[in-house]
Amino acid sequence: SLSGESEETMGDVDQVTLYSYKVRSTITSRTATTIIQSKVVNHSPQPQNVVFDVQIPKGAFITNFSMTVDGTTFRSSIREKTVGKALYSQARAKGKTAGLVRSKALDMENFKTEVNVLPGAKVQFELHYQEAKWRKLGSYEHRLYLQPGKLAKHLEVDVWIIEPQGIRFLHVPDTFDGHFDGVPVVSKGQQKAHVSFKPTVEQQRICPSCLETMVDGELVVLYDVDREKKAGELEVFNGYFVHFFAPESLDPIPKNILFVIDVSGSMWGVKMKQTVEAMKTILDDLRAEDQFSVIDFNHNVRNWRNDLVSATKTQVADAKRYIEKIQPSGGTNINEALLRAIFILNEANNLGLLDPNSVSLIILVSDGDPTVGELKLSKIQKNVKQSIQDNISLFSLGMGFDVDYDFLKRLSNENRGIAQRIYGNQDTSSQLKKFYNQVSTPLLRNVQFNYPHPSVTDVTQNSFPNYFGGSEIVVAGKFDPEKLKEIQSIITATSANTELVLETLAQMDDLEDFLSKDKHADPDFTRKLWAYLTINQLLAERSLAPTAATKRKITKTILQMSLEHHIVTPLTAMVIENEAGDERMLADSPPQDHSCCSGALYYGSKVPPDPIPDWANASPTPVVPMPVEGRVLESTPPPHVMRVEND
Amino acid sequence: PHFIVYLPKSQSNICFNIDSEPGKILNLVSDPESGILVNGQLVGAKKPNNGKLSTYFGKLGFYFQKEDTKIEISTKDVTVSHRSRTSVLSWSDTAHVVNQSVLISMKKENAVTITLDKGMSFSVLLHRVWKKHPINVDFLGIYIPPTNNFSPEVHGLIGQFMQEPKIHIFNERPGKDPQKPEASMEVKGQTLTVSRGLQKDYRTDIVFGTDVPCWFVHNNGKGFIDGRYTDYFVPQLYSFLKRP
Repeated sequence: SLSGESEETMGDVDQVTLYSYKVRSTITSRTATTIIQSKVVNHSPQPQNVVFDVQIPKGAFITNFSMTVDGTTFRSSIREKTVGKALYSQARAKGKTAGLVRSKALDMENFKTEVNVLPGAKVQFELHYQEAKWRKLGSYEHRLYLQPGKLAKHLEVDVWIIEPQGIRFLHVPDTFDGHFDGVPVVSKGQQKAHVSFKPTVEQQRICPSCLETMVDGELVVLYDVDREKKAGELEVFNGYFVHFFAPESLDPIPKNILFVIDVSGSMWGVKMKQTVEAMKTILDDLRAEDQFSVIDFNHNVRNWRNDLVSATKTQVADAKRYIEKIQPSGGTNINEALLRAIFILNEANNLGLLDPNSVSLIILVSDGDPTVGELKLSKIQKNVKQSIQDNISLFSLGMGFDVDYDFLKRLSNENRGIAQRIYGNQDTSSQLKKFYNQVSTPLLRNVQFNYPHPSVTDVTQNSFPNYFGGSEIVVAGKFDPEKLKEIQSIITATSANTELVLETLAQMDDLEDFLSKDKHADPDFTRKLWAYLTINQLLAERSLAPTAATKRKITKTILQMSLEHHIVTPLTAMVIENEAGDERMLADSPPQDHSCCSGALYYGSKVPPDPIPDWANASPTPVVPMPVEGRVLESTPPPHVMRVEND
Repeated sequence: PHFIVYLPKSQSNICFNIDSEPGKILNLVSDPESGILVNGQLVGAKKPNNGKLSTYFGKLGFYFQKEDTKIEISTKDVTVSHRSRTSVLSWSDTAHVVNQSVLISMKKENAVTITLDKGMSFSVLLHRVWKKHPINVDFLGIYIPPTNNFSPEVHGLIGQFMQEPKIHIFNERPGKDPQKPEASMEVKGQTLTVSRGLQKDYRTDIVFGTDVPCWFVHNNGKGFIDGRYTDYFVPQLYSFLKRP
């Protein structure tokens, strides 16, 4: 946001002018690199404070920042945190600050630079960040937060999407209440698309005579890639590979699902109302072959049914009535509630009441820390981990800001699930439903990615307990192009009715030609995605590290990778300095719940590659050639004639 | 589609064609006793060639009753239904799928092999043609090894030959077409005039195929097959053959 107004066409002249505000995003195979650039001129007769404040998605990695103030250029470098702080303290820039601050908005954080600018001076800011696009509910969502703060002489947003797999659909929903109808221009080809958003100054105005800008919100681009051709897409380039896996045409696996809902006093009011509303929709969505129950807890733990019951209409209706009558009050006993849920599922499993092909899920909804019963979070983690069976996945939804989200994340990540934050200030009900819809359709269990060739290394998490329809599992790794011309992958999994083995072969030149033809395509996308996945997964593993030594080892790896790949992570900071090095700013990332790959639905594990299962190795029926007895008496049509006998 | 039947005792390949129309479903193997069924649905070329519309197998249905498994193979994908649940595999993948005792191995854009525990197997080849070809369409080929141990009651256009008929070929002579000798063949109590010809086995060479010399039975295999080929039409992809 920038203080003051700008030039003749846009208000009185003695202020700061936003000359241009440009955003360029390039998505190459789900790897997005975004550059935000703005140019400002101080027309006022006195020094002005100019703020460059951009929102970036949480989980995105800032990779570069540069600033030119009145001809002096400041460039960024990524340093280990303490080194960064030391450099900064040696040469604090006068009248200039930078920093990464927690954003009040959903799933975002702010990169903010403030500079005091002399009269007549020009300033240019440029920030680069990268992120991975995670497939949710059947599409990838690219959100650009546009907040120029004032009318801009040149406001330009360009999004290029390059997907070798082919783009199935692309959509730019209206997020400005119709104010910019017709302004976004979409051009879409088979494998490439471009969205441009370039409102004129007049179009930017909130009203024809207003001086304020209407551009304050998100430009959203939704798309998905072609899938009906094959289940997995293995893309190999420059010594790295990324493997996208999102099979669609499989029947859902029956689920055994337990909803564990916090009904302590703090849930009273809107939260509970929205939770009940969401639960009613979710219960209606259960399939006949699913089994379920509901546990509500405060300082006590109650369950609607003592056992799992089939999701018949009658049972669902009864469960809804039960939920509607809940009155939140009292404390929060998470430990007891979770152990009860685990007991019900374990018992049902031990009694053989569960479909052997089914998936068991616990979905915990809570808005606060434990206040009754076991209060020690690590003890709760231990209790849960010790009692939960391997076929159960625990998903946690943390509502609002009072909840210890990191605890829920650890609790879930170490029990084959993930945590997700539910923002109280947004429509809680739709967030709950949206999350549930991501896990409502399990299609595969025990999904494992194997890359048998020994020169494939540094593979990211490659083993996942579940795969849910509408999402996508992404695995990446490195290989030595000198030794390997093509990469073989073997995916093993269990579907609703079969054991599955999928083999894929891919070589580098599949992409080489394709990428070289497009000036926007990022030839570095495989390396970036691999680094993004690896660092995020290491950050999550670090919070689960069982010993200080393990934690130190992981920390060292994360730091090394952050520096090598020029990424701002919780372990590094960005030092911004001028050529002389006598003016420095420090952009440090805020203490945050750097959830692993925010938006990723999976938190898997790393397992050594398995060979193809014996049953799949069965060589296909020996081709017994047709016996070719004595040659024909006479010459017959020459063999190349592609004709068979006919009447 | 053209058929090649190898008769091990006679050490002879006998072949015939079925000239029918798109959409018709032919029963290829019907073995109610072992609960095995194979049907093939015809697909037509994009347009007639020399006034004649060629037909091919566009879809094959396998039903293994005892394993409660249905496998539908089309030129687009392979659908495996086991009990009430379905998985669809695409020809773009190399995949192996097993449920209970049925193993399906797919080789990307090439072939599917179905293997049952009891030493039974079937191979299906995918013939992918150039999309813009004015006449040709994608089609399938099916290969059933003579080692499959069906029940003695097995029947169908191909199944009936699991019980090898006795044949006697004699009086080889030049045919009307000098390049194609003729002969007489005694089979199932009749004497047929057969022509020497070539069919194609595509398993080892999917494009050009391997020439398989054979004695060709005219008129849709009349006299060699039991009854007429129209007797092998079934209404659905998973209908067993109703035998007189």
